[in-house]
Amino acid sequence: TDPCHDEGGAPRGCVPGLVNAALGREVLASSICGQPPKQACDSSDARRAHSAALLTFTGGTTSPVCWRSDWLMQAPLNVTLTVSLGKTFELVFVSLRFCSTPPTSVALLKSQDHGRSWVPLGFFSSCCDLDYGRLPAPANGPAGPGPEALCFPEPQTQPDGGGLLAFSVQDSSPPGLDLDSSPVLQDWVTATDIQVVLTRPAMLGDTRDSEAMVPYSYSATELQVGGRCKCNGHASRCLLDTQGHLICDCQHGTEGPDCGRCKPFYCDRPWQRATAREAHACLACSCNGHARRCRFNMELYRLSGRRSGGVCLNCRHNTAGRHCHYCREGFYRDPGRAPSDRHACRACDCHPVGAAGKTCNQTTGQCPCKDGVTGLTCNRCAPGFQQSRSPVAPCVKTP
Amino acid sequence: EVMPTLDMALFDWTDYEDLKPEV
Repeated sequence: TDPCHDEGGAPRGCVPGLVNAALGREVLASSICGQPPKQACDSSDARRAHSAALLTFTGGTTSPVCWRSDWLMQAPLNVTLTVSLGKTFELVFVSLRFCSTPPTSVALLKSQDHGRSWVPLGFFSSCCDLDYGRLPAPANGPAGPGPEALCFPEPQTQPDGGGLLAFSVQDSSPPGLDLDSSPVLQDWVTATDIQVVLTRPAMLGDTRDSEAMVPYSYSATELQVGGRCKCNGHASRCLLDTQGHLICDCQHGTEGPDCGRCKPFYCDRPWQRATAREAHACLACSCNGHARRCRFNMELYRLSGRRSGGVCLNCRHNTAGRHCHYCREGFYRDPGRAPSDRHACRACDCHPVGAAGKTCNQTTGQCPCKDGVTGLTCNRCAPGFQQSRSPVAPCVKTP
Repeated sequence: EVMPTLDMALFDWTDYEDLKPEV
């Protein structure tokens, strides 16, 4: 039942479910009626307040149910609705329900950097050329190789007097483009904030709210941003952290708000986004349990045939090497212990007089002995030799 | 034949004081 691992525990690509990312999020409206209070609209009176919170209200029944802009008596007639999603999401659709005759010109924008910069996702207008300098969207999506902001027909007035703005990322992408294999499409659907710019109201009044008929006023409800919490294929859900920020519940050795990097010890190969076919999990470095840190080396990774590029750092327990797989100078491998054993490397313990050095054979533990000296640590005279009084030549031939 | 281990007490360090290991 773990979406990120198969029955055998092997990693597999996983994604959070489709949600309304705008639900319960604060909406900033550049215009709200009732500030200051007017005849039918008073932001200080709940019965006559048409706040922007009504656009993303989480539930229950309220009256009124619609946000309403202030009366717009003269140009500019732009009113902007901005919602921060609190985290990167991968968009699927955006919709906005109008409570009165829908505007005849709307621009939809997104930000990927929490509102610092904006790019258009699409336009909706009866005069694409005049309003946005664009041709109407082709019936079968953009002609180019990648997705682009197209100009769609303006929202149509429905029998109840309202209207629906509906944008689907699919409509602005060339057919056949696949999210797994297209970095361009991945970038296109990525957003942290959504902005709806209502640029030209219909010259008609409200037919759904109980308010008086007022020209030059926008009124809407149910701003929905359908999308998936962006976790790059390495999490099946997003959670609130201790500071109340939405973050991915990262798996596959990844970390970060979007699982966008490998965890510190998981750098045996470069980070990659998971796909439906390949998990591209970050792999832990192979350090035989003797190191807590490692670094990635691209040169070694290439030389290994793109299999392994991790280099262990600060090998402990007297081990050394890229994988802490051999003993450091002055130590040798104890054949009776596993390579991961804390005591896998034993001190050479070369005799201070009998040995010619302190470094022994790393496999056998044999110290380099002076002439006539024998033993693993060079601590005895060889047969036919006897101990002398000279520390330089500790064993001499027996007379 | 197992030879005895080197006896450190038998060595004369007079001319090799700088080589004498710390005990």
